[in-house]
Amino acid sequence: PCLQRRILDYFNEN
Amino acid sequence: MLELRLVQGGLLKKVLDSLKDLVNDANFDCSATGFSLQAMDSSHVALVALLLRSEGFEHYRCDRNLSLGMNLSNMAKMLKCAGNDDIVTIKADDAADSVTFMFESPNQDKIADFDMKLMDIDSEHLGIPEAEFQAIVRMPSAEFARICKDLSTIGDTVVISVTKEGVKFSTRGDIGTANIVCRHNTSVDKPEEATIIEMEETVSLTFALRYMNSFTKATPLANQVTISLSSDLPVVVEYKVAEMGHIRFYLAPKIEE
Repeated sequence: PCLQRRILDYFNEN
Repeated sequence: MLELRLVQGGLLKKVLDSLKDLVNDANFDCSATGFSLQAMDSSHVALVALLLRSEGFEHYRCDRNLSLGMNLSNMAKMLKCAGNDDIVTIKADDAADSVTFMFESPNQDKIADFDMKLMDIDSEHLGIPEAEFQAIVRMPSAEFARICKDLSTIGDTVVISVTKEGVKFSTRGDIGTANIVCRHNTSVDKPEEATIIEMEETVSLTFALRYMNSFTKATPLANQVTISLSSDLPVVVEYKVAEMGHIRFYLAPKIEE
């Protein structure tokens, strides 16, 4: 079982 | 006032074809630097960043920074009406609620204009830090597309591993497993057929093939694709847009729970 990470876990909102 | 004239109008058609399945609505940002877009897919798993530098346009007038909210599938429909060799001009007034696409045939015997309604889009703009990658793979874009398509008939995810041996694409599904290894290879007739692997450290990451397949819609834009990997970052899949810019897809990995 794999968990799909989200882009928001890596990049912050400007 | 915004007026952007692109002699290679076919490029814009290809750009839209590579975006429209991933993103529904997006803001195109126009500034002195160029025509750009940043948008996430609806699940916030993937992000696309497009840049078409102003120098790449035959004529580039952008009096002040402007954000044009567009439905990408509608924009693609309009651009489909342009010939592949047409010159495309994008025009908008500062406070406009619509954008005009003008298509001119190469010998100027046919001129068409299409007006598309703009929309207000509340989008998040993310800061993407400059990163050092553990491995960078450059390979023929058609080969990468073929691999993603083939593997998605067997499994839902791809493990991309870069070692001294080369880059390995692996999947597993109900019917079995598959592994495809591409080795560093620069002894080719044409530079676009080369596979170049730069590795600082071995790296292995798992991604959803559905997104990878969506990114390969950009294959007609460039002969080569660049895949940049680091164990603690989203993968970056980059296609150059002629000499004028790039389209970069970022995809968050899947991790063991």
